[in-house]
Amino acid sequence: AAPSPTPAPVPSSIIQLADGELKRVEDLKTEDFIQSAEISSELKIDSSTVERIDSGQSPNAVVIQFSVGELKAQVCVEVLVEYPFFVFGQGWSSCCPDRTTQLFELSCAKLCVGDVCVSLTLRGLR
Amino acid sequence: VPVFPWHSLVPFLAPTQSD
Repeated sequence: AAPSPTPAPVPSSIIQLADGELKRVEDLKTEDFIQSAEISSELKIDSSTVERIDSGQSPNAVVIQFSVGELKAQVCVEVLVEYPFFVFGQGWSSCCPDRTTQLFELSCAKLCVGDVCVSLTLRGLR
Repeated sequence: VPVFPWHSLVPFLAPTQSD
């Protein structure tokens, strides 16, 4: 599966956590996702490990292969290089942090093979 | 400034097995 690139989060947005607390997107911590998922009746937290990063169809795109969840399902996504993911214990990370910072004013780390990203799945989906 | 519920970030996170 290779979905088309999706838009990145609007960095100046305010996010309301499951407990009602308001935070800016750039201030979110790993614990915020974990705690919100614990409260949530619909979503649970999962992890996706970056296995490979290849260049994509266009010069500013990359194809990232993830190993998802306990079943280690292989999922590929093609995204723009500035697209940020949220890495456990590290925060927002992209393949081109400079571009992400420039475009979205979202400070970012470099996304690397082996990074474990936060993902959220619907409870009871499987 | 708009306020979004936290789950609106789901599409922006890493893929899941259902993707």
